[in-house]
Amino acid sequence: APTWQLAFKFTPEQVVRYEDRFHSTIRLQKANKTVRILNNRKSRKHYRVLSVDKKGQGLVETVIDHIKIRAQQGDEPAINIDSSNGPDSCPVNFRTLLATIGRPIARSRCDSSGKLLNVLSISKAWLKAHPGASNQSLATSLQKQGFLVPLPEEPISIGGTWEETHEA
Amino acid sequence: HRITLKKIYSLQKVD
Repeated sequence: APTWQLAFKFTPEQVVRYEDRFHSTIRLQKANKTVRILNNRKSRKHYRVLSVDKKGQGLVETVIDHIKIRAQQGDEPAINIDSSNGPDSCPVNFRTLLATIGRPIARSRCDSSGKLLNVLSISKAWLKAHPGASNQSLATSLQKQGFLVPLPEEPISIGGTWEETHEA
Repeated sequence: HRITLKKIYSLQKVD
């Protein structure tokens, strides 16, 4: 089967828009007690390429344009958030996070495999939503945001798979 | 508690 080397081909002023869906249900059990933790999230994002260097690495500015969250732990009331409704409609502890929607989060350098190499600047709104976080932990959380799908190093055929580990 | 999840990506052909 033919294989393909996947790579991001960054070009200056390029804007890439996409949608990301995350669905998770975790059942925790100890003895006869079970708790279900539900986490569903749908987001629309884009990144803009500010510049590209000789190695093909791109300086990208990342934005979350819209987010919808449904989360529930056990019998606790479900949390429903839709960023179209504005920050006032969501629980207080999510408001600073919602204030980052539609605004640039950070400028980061990424290589052609989608790996985040370093974070050059982080927006004030994002810093406010993550108080006490170090630059390192912010870089980690930006990587976890999954702005760029990490592409495999080796060429891959249609139907082939690759993995990324994800701490939760 | 922390758990390690694996995100699995797959290459699909789109017409």
